[in-house]
Parts: sequence; C-alpha cells; structure tokens
Amino acid sequence: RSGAAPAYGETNRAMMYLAQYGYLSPSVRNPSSGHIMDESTWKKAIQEFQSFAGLNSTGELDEETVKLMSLPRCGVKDKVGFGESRAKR
Amino acid sequence: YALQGSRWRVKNLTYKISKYPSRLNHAEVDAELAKAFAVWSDFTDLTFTQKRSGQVHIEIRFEKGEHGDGDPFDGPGGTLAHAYFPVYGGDAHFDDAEMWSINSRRGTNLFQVAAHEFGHSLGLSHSDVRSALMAPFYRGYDPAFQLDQDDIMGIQALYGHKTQVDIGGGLPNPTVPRVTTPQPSAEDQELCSDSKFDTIFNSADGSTFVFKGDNYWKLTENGVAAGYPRPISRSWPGLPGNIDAAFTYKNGKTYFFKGSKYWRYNGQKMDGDYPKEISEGFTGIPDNIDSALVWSGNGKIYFYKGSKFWRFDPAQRPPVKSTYPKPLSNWAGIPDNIDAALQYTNGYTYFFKGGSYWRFNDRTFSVDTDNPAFPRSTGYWWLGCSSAPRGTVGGNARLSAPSDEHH
Repeated sequence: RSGAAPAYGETNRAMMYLAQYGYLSPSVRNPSSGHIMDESTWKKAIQEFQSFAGLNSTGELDEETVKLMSLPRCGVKDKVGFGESRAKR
Repeated sequence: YALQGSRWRVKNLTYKISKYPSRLNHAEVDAELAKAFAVWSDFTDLTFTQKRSGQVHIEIRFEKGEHGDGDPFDGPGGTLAHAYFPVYGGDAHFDDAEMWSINSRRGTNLFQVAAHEFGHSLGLSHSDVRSALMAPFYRGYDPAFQLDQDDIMGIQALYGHKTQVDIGGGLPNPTVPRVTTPQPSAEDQELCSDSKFDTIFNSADGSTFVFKGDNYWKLTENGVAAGYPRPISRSWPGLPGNIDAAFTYKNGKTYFFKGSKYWRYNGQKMDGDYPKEISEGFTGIPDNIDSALVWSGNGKIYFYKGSKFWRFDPAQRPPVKSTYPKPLSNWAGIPDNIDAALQYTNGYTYFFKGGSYWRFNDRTFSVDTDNPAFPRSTGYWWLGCSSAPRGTVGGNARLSAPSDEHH
C-alpha cells in the first residue's frame, strides 16, 4: 500500500511540476483528490520532460531531472498547441 | 520551435504596463520592455507601441501570488512569469516576488524574461532547443544576448521576414533580406559565357558573393555589381583561389574550405591562425568537399561531396553522428557532385551545378515546384545574363523581368 501511494516530497513535487507544465493531466494538481496513476503514464511523462529538456530519457526521477525541475523557468506549459505533435525533421 | 496555433492578424501592436514591479524605476522598466519587444521586431515587420491607458493588445502586470487568472505565482524562484497566447489575449504577467534586475548578474534579468514572455504573447510555444530564447528555463544573465536561429525561424513562420529598412539598431542577420540602395549591375562576360562557379555564400551583412578561380563577384538584386571581378586575395587577405566551399554561420563568422584545409574570417579579416585542418575543426567531415551551407530548415551545417552529405551540429558531441554520410539523393531532385549551395537572404536554400540551379522546398524536403520549373539557368536568374535562357535549362523561356528569383 505504501508503495502504491505517491511518496510525498520529491515524487509529489515532480508530479505537480509535470502536471503544471503539461506532461500530466491537470487534475493531478487538485489537492482535494487522491490520484493513483499507472506506472507507464508516470514513466512516459518523465521521459517526455527529459526529452524536451535535452536529458537522457530514462523515465526515472534521477538526480539530474530533479535538479532541472528546480530551475527558475517560465510558467507557460511546455506542451501546448502544435508542440504536442513536435516532429523531428 | 513550436507554434501554439494562434497569432495576431495585425502587425502594429500596442501594449501598456498596468502594474509596475515594486522595486524598479518605472522609466527603466519602460526601456527594458521596449528592448524586449524589439527582439522580435528586429526580424519581422511587427511594431510595438506603448500606451499609458485605454485598450491595447498586450497588457503587462507585475503581480504576487494569486492574481486573478487562476495561475498563482510561487514567490522567489520557480515560476518567474507567464504569458497568454494571442487567442487568449496575449497578456504577460511577471512574479513581483522575483528580484528583477537590469544589466546585472544579480537577480533575474527583466529584459531576457520579458523577451521570452512576449514570444508567447506573439504565438510561440516553448522550444526544445536549449540555446533558444523560447526554451522554458531561465539561463541566467547573458550580456551578449542574441536570438537563436530557432527563435528567428519560429517568429518568421508566424509573421514573415522583415522587409522594411531597419532604421534602428537591428542586428545584422544573413537570413533577413535587406532593402539596400540598388547598386549598378553589369553583365560579366566571363560568368555569362560559363556560369559554373566554385562557391557562393552570404557574408554576415547579407551581401552575396560568387567565387571562381582567383576572382570574386558581388551580386546585386539584378545580377553582378559593377566593378567586378576582383581578386579574392585583395578582399580576403591570406585566402587562396579555387575555393571548394564557404558559408557564414550564425556567429557571424565565414568559413572557407579548400582541399584538407579551412579558414575562418570575421567579415574580411582572418579570425586567428589559419588555415587549419578540416579534420581538426570539423571532425567527421571529409577533405575536398564540393559545397556547404547552413540549412534554412534547422540552422545546422551541411556538407556535400560526390553522392553523399554530412550534417555537422556544433552543439552536439560528436558533431557528426555515426549515421552519416547519407546519400545526397535524400535531398529529392538535387543531383550528385554539386558545385555550390547557399541559404539566400530570402530564407530559401539553393543548389548550383554547371550553369543550372535548383531551389529547395524545406517543407516537402525536395526541389521546389514553380513555373518555370527547376533546374533554371543560373546565368539568367542570378548573374543578370539577359542572353541566357530564362526558363528551365533546355526549356523555353517565358519573357519577364530577369532575376526576380532574388525577391
């Protein structure tokens, strides 16, 4: 059970971050609702952020990823409009 | 770059600063925000006018915490600012809890963050190019700030190139067509009798030069400038003749290649101890290349030799991936063994071979279709040779003003 519940602190902050910038559903940020999500969604969201930020797409909340999430940045979502279908040439 | 999907239908936009930051002088903020808008008007025909009151396109506010749009700020660090895309109104909000600074390494640079947010107000989403202004992360104070090629392509995809004469201090940029006073043109017998040349490139100030043997010509809107050819060595001291390839990179430096060597010039001044070995400065690129260009599609450097091409990305390690070389036939419709190539100041990419040339369509990734079709006669369209055929090389010529390819 404890494994299932999101570990508070780092993981929770990362979840809020990924939801704020368009990598996870905004409902994740709703403090009044518990949010269970399957592993693949969580992993994919981390990989997408890592790919966008130029990190190795490990899908793991590793130290480099956590560090980048703490950098000052713009409040606009990363994934919006055509950004979602960003196709590499 | 990524486009959000909306843009302004008008190019003359107005803005007002409804709420100033609590710790900065209002006049200084006015100046910094005007500079931030100028970042975008330097490369487009957009204009920005500050108003003190009334209806405007873009409203700017410095706020703390919850400020009425359901997207509260979070105090120092974290989120610095956010802005709304044109379809949502275009307004820009800045977190007044930040230590906003001007021309200082301390605090958060107001100009850079504002220029980024105004990119959103104009319709740009975040870019995944780390060096781009529209990347989401604040990179710290950059006294030598310049827009990345990626940002320029994004804003010009929305609002086109800059066409008006730039009265202000706009940055020189080889991809921006410059309205220059027309120079007298002259037909050059040598080039008109044999329009094959060694290389063609733009200099950092947007001039276009053709190299052939020991001589060079400067091109005008309608052909070659009067008073040419001139010896290459007179204008580029230390540079030999019979150059293989040349291009100007976004750092404003021009690179020349011959055999196994290359030279770097800043304008027409050698930029250090050259020549150097290509294998040293452009690891992964072979000697004796046919041509090179900075491709308008992604701002990367491409080298062509025989039936192959290589992509060189200075920001990557290694700069040439192991998947290269690739067959030149990937550039659909471009023949092997080309003589020269360039990204012209109109933003298009051109390839030259013998007396013919092809215009490349970056979106279809193939030779452009037009009437007359490509290949066309280089002499007629680029060198002002009225006697050369206008139409498709070997095809019939349709009478019209020569060399409107330049437009």
